[in-house]
Amino acid sequence: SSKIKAALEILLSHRESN
Amino acid sequence: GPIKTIIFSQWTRMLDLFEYSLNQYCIQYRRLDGSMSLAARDRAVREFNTDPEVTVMLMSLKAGNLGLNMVAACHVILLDLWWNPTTEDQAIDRAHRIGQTRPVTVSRITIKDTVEDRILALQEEKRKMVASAFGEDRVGVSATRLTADDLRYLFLGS
Repeated sequence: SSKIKAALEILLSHRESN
Repeated sequence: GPIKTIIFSQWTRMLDLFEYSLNQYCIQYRRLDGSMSLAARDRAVREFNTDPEVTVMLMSLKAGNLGLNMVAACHVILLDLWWNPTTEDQAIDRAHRIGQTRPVTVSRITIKDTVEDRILALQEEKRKMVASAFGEDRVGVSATRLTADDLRYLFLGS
């Protein structure tokens, strides 16, 4: 679903900056 | 500590779907919903707060909206909207409360041109109403109850 994709993008972008 | 995230949905099936994606990306998570025993909930919260490898908490809006201290998280993602904004605020306050030392970011994920646009507008109305007459009982009641007019607006538009 588009919501899960969007949430994962947020999550993964924070993970990278971490 | 590591950047941690709480993800809220009001549907446990949505949390199930999210679990599938987290497993695919090998992201460690814990889950908290109303079907779990008190002991299991305690354990999930404790492990999320203390284990640096566990970076995501999946929570149902109803089970996780009050009392819990989860300041280990500084990021909150809401997968769906609740018509009463105070319910969402209480959920966000799990991370944004005394003891939090980092800025807290909140992301609401909505789908354009769906009923969610109208839920956002309804939330705005409720916020205005509470702000304009804070402390008055009648307004307090109408802000926490979904009226027939609200329902008409949600499903039929203005």
